[in-house]
Amino acid sequence: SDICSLPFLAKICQKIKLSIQTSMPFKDVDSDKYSVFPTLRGYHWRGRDCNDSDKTVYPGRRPDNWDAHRDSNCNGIWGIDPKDGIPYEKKFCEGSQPRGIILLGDSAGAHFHIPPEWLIASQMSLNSFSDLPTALTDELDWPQLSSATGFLNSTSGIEEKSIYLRLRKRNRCNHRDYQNISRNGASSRNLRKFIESLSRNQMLDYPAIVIYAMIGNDVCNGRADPVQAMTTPEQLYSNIMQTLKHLDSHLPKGSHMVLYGLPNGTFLWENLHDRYHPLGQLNKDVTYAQVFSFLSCLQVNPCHGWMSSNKTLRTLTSERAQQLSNTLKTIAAREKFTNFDLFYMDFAFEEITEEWQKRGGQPWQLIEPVDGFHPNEVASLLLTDIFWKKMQRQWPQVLGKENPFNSQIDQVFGDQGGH
Amino acid sequence: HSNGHRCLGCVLVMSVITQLAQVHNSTVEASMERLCSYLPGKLFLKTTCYLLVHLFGSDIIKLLDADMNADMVCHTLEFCKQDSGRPQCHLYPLPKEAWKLRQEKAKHTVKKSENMKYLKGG
Repeated sequence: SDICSLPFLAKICQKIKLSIQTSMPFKDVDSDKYSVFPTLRGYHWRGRDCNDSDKTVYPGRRPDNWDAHRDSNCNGIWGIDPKDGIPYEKKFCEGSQPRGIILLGDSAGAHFHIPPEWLIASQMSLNSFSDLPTALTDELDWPQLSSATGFLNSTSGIEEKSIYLRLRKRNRCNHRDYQNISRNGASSRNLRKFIESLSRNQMLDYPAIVIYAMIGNDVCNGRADPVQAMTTPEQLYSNIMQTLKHLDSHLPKGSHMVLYGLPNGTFLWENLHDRYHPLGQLNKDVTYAQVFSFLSCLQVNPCHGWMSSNKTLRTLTSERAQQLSNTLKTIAAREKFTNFDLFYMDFAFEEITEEWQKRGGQPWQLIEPVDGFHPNEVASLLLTDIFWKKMQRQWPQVLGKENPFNSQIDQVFGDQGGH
Repeated sequence: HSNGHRCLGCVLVMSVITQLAQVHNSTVEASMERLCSYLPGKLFLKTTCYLLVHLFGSDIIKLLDADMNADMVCHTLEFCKQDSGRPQCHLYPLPKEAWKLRQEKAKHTVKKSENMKYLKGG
């Protein structure tokens, strides 16, 4: 019953389990937390290592001797310009204020996604499950397509890009400087279990924009009485302060931190309950209301509070989410830290819905069809657009300057070695 | 929650098998074969699928051919269990016939199954 009990698989199973438990890369020869392997917390989750046998070489570090002889920060810019003898990194990146993007998030941040074609018999074909091994070894998350650190083009046809790709477009020196420190089921309570997987050296690395986006699990759980298990505002305050103090001792000076509020998840029930779930589309026999009730009965509902027919419970969940968002807002307004400044941003699902409707879409199209819970790729990228525009408008210093050498970097280094 | 996840997984897979048979107007056996053939070879996915068909296939065929739905199959194969004091969990609307009566029929269908004896033996 347990494939890992086979002697020849025991060792590799142990390594895989450790990688999943610690959120550290499975394959990381030099133990610098960056990998040349895509899944199992590899470069789908943080910038690809360009030398996995040297722990002083990894994305996001300040260049060693202006990368005259090697690409110490893996941004694809290195060597000396033969015309004038100046290292390219110095020429193109000095003073450009490079920075990385780090997401501390949950399943939404890691982009949890189960493709509907895995469940819809009429759409199933030989190609349907081609991504299943990748998805399983990425914990059913698709960080390579996520709104914060995604580096692949959207599969949904939407033009909006991830924050990482926007930062990279703004300054090509930021190439590969992304970390998705997210986990399914993550909340303010359990972040301490995997925050150590974050890699940033205060002395050696560039500053970073850190986004804290635990958008649901402090109010979401599958208990029969979910309210009892929700994080209280006092608990949240304490948890967040611990996280922020930890970050203050690890982030390079000049970093920025954005705290995301929690959404009002009542839209889940309102927009889905009478629609057919992918499993019910063939015979018109399974609605989302039935799926939510089945999950609650099995006590595996990811959010009994919002994915419930009980209106009072949905309202209570929203009230607690609002209280938690207010706590985050207060922390952002009052607390000061040495190495980063702090901002708060609402999780503006209403704004996204409005924008999507303007484009001719329907609100239910913004929710993951299989789980009926997570924001899908379109919703996440629309949210990124709101994030970016608000940053440009209110706090442009967070995004840094536009690098005037971008086109020259492109000319000399092409795709900079890929992500 | 592992019991819940096991039950959920079983109901999803049984639903897909049933619907594949319906879409392709094929037998349950062909539908299971089809599902396994769609899976990639990596991570032993195809092998595991064929192994599961080898283990449970004959019972699944008997139950689905006897017009049992995914909920009933998973309860009968004991992937879903009703804990004492907890309600009977089901994804599909309950059949007109009483659940208990139907479950008795389903159990009778796989009474002599070697796999059921194996499962019950833990």
